[in-house]
Amino acid sequence: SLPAYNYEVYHSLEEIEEWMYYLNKTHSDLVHMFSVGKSYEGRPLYVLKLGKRSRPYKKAVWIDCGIHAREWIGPAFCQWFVKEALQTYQTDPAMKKMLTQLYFYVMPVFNVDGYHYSWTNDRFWRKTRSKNSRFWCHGVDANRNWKVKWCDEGASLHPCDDTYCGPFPESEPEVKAVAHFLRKHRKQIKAYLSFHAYAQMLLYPYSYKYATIPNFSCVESAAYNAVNALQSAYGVRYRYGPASSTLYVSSGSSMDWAYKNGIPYAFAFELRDTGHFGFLLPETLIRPTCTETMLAVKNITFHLLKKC
Amino acid sequence: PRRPRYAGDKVIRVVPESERETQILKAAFNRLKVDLWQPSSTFHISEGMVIDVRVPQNTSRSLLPYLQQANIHYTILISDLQKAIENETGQRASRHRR
Repeated sequence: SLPAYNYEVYHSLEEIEEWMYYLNKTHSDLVHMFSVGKSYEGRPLYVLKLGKRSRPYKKAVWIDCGIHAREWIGPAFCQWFVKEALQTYQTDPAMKKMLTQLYFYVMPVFNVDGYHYSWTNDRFWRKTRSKNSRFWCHGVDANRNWKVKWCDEGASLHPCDDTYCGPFPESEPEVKAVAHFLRKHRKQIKAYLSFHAYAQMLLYPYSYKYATIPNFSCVESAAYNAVNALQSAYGVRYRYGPASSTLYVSSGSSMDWAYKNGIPYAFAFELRDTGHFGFLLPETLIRPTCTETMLAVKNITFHLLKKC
Repeated sequence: PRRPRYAGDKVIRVVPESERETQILKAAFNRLKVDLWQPSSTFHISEGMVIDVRVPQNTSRSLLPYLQQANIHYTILISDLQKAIENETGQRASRHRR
């Protein structure tokens, strides 16, 4: 049952898939599970569509977690978000408004092959698991494989590097599948949120260059309010700003692609922490991390609902 | 029994304070093929940047003394990575999980 699933532990891919199947069956008024395609190793790429079927056309928000396999707090947050949506829909007017006026497409694990591999073989695996014909190294950085200034600064052409951009843009079936979906729904999707770890940052475009986006004032104010909301929970500070100057320059990222594809609010979260635990954020910190991040996501959603 | 995969591995933090230190670190990390936690690539390493790197046990035997000889200050974020992995999932025994 929904209360019985433990959202304060990290779950294997199989457990997450079973959980999605369960929600799809038991919450059909608010949840619809579907697949956007298959991974390199043939696994389905599941997405949960959350929201009340209140009107024929509704704007939507896309949320993905686990582009990088070792960043486990990402998928944990995606599951937490879904849990909060379903558990508070009736009791929280804000959540009710969100799910009535919008759809949320939530992809709890983007890089399913890599995530499974990080559970079974190498906890610190980052990339996908695609094979390279000329080198013995596996995988492509799924956040360098998008068709936006592909393989320019901050990405590598060497297959053994952790930031390998791939042989060509959208070479990874996971990236291609999600890109296809987002292109198809570009008029509907008004916000793109991608969850990574770790650095405690809220980033917006551009990653690939030092430049100001056209709708800077709207996006900047959304980010400012979101990090303040996040901080209100436990006092945790997040830095925010354009990814290129706040983090570093990188090309081929999903956030930049989403923005270029016409999604006006594109953000990448780098969740807790800042290095004390790094990728090994203890399960005891899942609750506070997800609780504060929910505030930021709700804040961005309401910013989106108001016309900026 | 088989040695746990990350036994003896460490995660260190280093912040280059000069161009000299930046170049030394880039060269060392490229040569030793360490696992960079942040930033994601040696390409991004620059003066003043926080660098977190996972250093396997056999590599740390040469890298850490090398940094000391080069007068590059580092701190150990995680001294026992295997233990940190086990502590990450406290609510279930990791042997059951895997």
